[in-house]
Amino acid sequence: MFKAELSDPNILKTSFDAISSIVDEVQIQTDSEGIRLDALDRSHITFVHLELNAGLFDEYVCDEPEKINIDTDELVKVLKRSKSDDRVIMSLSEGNLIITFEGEAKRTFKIRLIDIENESPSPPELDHPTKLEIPFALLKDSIADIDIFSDKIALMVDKEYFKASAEGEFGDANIEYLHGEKIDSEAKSVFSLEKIREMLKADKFSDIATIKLGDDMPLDLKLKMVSDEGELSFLLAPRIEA
Amino acid sequence: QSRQTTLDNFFKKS
Repeated sequence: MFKAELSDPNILKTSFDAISSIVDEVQIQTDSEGIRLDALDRSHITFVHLELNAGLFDEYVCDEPEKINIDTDELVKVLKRSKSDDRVIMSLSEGNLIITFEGEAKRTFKIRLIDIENESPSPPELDHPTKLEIPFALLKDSIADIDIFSDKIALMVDKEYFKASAEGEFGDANIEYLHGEKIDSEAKSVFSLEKIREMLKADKFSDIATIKLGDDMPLDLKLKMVSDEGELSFLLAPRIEA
Repeated sequence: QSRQTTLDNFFKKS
């Protein structure tokens, strides 16, 4: 039996909004510890990992591990119908994921489970030379700034600053943020703006993002809940000079 | 000019 009840639907809504723009299908694994998923997009550019611990939920029951294979578009369409003060209840029944919103009315959706052939990949351990925390809102703003001139974004870290920049045909944009961390090295990688925008749809997760950067290395972006009961993280392959 | 890489190499290394 699996049942998970949450008083705030926004976490699920925004996480799966990000996840659904990266992967079409996903395998959600549940056990007594909580819910997790690992997924790699079709072109192997973005990897996403979600972890929601049992403690995050108001009620959580999972007496044996389950695999919930689901079409992420269908799931997001349903989750987007939630109102912010609805309670969300997820359960499984005869090949369906049941999602119930309890608010003014009780609304129930059944989403058919699908077959997924590929095993979920485990994330690689990467050894990034730099790690820093930056406000999520600043990252989101930077994307909008860069978007004026380019579809690529260069992310750089040095001893003092985190920098985002772009050089476009019609102009340049530069964002500098004094990170205040103890960082001894420098790193720079270039990424697709569109791919970063997809990841940053996960709004409500955390106000702080942890970023790891290297030279021409994947971007490691981690959003961790203040309560430590949930984590959403991404790896994004860089663009490199041809 | 730049080209998009994939995560494949990094997955293999781990």
